[in-house]
Amino acid sequence: RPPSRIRVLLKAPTLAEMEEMNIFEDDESP
Amino acid sequence: RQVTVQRKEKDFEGMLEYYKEDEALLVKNLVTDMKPNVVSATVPCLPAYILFMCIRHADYINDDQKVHSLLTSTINAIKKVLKKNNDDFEMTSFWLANTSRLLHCLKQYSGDEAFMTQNSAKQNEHCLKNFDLAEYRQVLSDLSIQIYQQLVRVAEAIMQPMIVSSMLESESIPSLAGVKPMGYRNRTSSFDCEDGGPAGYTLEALIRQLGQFYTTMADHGLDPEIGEQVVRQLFYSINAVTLNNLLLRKDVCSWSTGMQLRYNISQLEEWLRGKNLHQSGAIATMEPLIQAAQLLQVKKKTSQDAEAICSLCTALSLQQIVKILNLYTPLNEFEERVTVSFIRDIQNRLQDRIEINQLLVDTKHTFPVLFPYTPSALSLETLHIPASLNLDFLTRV
Repeated sequence: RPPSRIRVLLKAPTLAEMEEMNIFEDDESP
Repeated sequence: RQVTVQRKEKDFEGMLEYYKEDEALLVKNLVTDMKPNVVSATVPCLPAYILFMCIRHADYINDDQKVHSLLTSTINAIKKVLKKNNDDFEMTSFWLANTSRLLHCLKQYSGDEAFMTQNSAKQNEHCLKNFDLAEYRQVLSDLSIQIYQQLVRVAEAIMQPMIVSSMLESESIPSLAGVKPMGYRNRTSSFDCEDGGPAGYTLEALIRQLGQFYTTMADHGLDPEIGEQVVRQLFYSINAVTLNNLLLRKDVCSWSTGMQLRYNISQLEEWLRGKNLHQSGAIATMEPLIQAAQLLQVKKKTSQDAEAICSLCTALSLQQIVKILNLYTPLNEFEERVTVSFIRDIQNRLQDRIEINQLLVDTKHTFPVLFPYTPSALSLETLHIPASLNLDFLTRV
């Protein structure tokens, strides 16, 4: 069987960090 | 002589390609503006599969920015939909099903052998080639927990006004209708009238509501194990709210309420069995209420009665037992008030029992949720995207 591929770990902020970055704030306001 | 060259269409490999400029439209149509009924006649969790097939293509072309961007926008959009629909059971259930399915897909197609044991050969071919999305799996797992908590909160809020009325006040056993004294019955009905509200909820209405929750979750393709945990949490809530009410109201601490409660609990148990949910642990959460109902019905006179009560009421605290005995109110000449010496006997017998000495049950207690890994047998290349989703800018690859 073929050797398993090496995949690159994609870094992601945690959900809490995403929340701190305010990316979930409503962006519909003008 | 004319030669016709027939071009064979390349096989669909279960990937979906889009231009980066179309990402916002993709997320808008698939998440922000999605209504559960639009995909109700298709494969359950279709939005999750479509999103995953888009991620697969971004992985295939080795575009980490595209993967980052799509996952962040998707998580962002799901959070906003949940915030906007924070009292909508259907929407919350739909996004719990889809978020956990997307999480399962990231595991199933991760290339990690631990997640591949049930994969078909074709599914193994569809594994991600370039990226390890373990950190995004963690984000989706945390998001799923948040959505689960919202789902329980929404369901509890819908059930809250029904519990006391259906469990303690409505008369689901027809033969018991005449047992209650006139004063009690009149008070109940005049209360309803003064309030201008609807007549009290029946047990049937409560069970119908549970059935609606269950059907909605099943229709959305939510993992049965998660649905079971929602139901167990709701049964806990029925137990806590009913027991607390019983502990604070003299007018319901009677033999006939005990009978009513036992009947109601057996009906709830029957419902669990009918839905194949009897292994969910839901009925175990009602043990304190079951014992309280029995306590209302057993004899409370002799030393043997006291001993029997002590071995029966293991899920009730001493404080709760004493309170129920004190509140116990005879409704006819065959029943008697519990004597002070009998209650003292119980107290003496149970004084060494180690327990948290509190009267009321914590109605806000939540069991920790577990999301077991549930791979799907579905093969990505067989998925059909209905035109009604307005995703014709996606190219099948």
